[in-house]
Amino acid sequence: MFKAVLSDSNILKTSFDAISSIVDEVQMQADEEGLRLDALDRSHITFVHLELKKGVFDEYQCDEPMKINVDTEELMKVLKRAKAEDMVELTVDEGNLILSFEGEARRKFKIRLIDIEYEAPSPPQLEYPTEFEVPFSLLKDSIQDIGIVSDKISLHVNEEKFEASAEGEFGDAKIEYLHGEKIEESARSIFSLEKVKEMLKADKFSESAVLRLGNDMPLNLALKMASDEGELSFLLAPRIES
Amino acid sequence: QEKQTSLDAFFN
Repeated sequence: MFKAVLSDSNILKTSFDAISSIVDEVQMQADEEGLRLDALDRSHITFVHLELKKGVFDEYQCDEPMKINVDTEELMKVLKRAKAEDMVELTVDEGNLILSFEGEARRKFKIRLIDIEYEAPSPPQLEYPTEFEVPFSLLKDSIQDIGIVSDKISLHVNEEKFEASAEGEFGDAKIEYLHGEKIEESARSIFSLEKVKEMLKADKFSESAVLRLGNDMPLNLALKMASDEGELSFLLAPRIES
Repeated sequence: QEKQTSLDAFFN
């Protein structure tokens, strides 16, 4: 028996907006602790991790661990139909994930479960020299700014500032932000702007983002719900000078 | 000129 009820439909909507742009299919794992998902895109450039603990839900019941494999595009199409004020209920039957949106009316969708042969990948454990928090909106603005001049983004942090910058053929752009955190080293890596943009589609998950940066290391970006019960995080492989 | 790396190099 699996049943999860959520009053904030935006959590799923915003998470899967990002997830569905990164991976075509996912294996969600449900157990008594909550729901989680680990997925790696086809070209192994982006890793995504979603964790929604029991406490995120208004009601949560899962008697035995189960795997819920779905096509992310199909799921996203359905989630887009949820209204902000709808209660979302997730259940599963023999071959479907069932989503019910309860508002003015009760609207029910079934999404066919798919076969996924492989095991969900586990995230690599990396040691980072820096960790700092920035407002999510600043990241969102930065990618718009950088997009004017380039399709790559250089992220740099030092004791004082976090900088997003790019040098393009026709011009340059730089965004500086005083992070106000204790950082003792500086770090810089370059990323594909398109890939960063995919992760930042999850713009309603959290107001701030925790970034971990190293030199020519993957970007670790974590969005945490205020209650600490939910997390959406990403790892993005850098572009490295050849 | 940089090139896109994959996470595989960092997975181990």
